[in-house]
Amino acid sequence: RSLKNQDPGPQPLELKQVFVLFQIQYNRSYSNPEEYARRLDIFAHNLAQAQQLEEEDLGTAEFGVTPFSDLTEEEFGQFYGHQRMAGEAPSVGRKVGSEEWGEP
Amino acid sequence: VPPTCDWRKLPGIISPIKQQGNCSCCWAMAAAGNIEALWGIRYHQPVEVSVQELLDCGRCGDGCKGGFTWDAFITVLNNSGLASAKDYPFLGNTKPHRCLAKKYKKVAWIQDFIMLQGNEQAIAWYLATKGPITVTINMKLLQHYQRGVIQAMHTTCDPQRVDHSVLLVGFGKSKSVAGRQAEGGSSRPRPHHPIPYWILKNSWGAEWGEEGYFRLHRGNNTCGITKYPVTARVDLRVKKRLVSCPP
Repeated sequence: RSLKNQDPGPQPLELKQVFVLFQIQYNRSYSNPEEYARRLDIFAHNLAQAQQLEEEDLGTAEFGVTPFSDLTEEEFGQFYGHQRMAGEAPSVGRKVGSEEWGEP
Repeated sequence: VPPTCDWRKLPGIISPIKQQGNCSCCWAMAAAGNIEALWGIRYHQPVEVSVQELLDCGRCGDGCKGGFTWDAFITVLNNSGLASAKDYPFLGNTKPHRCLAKKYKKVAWIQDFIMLQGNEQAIAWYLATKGPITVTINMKLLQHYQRGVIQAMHTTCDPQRVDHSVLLVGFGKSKSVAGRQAEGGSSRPRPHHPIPYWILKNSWGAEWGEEGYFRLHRGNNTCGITKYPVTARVDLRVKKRLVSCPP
């Protein structure tokens, strides 16, 4: 058979198609076209980020589309992290009169 | 320390994967999972405790706005136990609710809680001989995680900036590269040596990650796993009681 007649196999999906699949899988809808466009931008950024993480990872982890792919890193941290004192060690009070007072 | 350990293999110890939804209550869900597992190991009875009680009855009363696992354990001690998840179900919204601790029968309680030494060998020993523990990690990489063992450098996942609490349920070593290729993973180059890993239970539903779980590299404090290893203790009567984690 000539090359022309061969099945080219599965083709990569366009970004918008991937986003549609994401919306269906995770039941997402957006209130207006501006919000849709913003979320599509974030989604594209996150896919690139996931690809970079996979390249940098030293283990066997795979990164890609997840339920959080339409959130910015800040939104993700805000919704799913600790929020209170995020990233900070809790303050530990010293006993009054402790020998540690005055030491570096 | 045994070479592998997985508390999921023992029935009635690890409760189903929880879903925190729009509520920042990972700390309460991790603590609840810790109490459930230790209760199952000690009393051979599966139990699911009320996360909502931890949120409603904490000192601040606004549990959906974040917290740490020790906040949950203090609440359990102050209330002399926890109601069942069935009686006092999880609502998953950010609105604060009145504490209903006195309304329901307690189904599990703790004697105290402790912070373990921050080294991975000590954590593995405690996990294998006593039961699952809570840890707090940097969750940055989990936003895009699908499956496999995360092995990140400290520049990619800062171990000092921990912001998400989960339940540590086991550890093991990944198969050699030939084994992984046979599993049909992605086509990118893989490490040739087996990778030691931790198995962690998340609270983002069973659709996320590896059926709600994820794996982190074990041995170099990946994403700050050693920063806050905290666990409840459900029984002090027999101080040297050791149990065996299924390999």
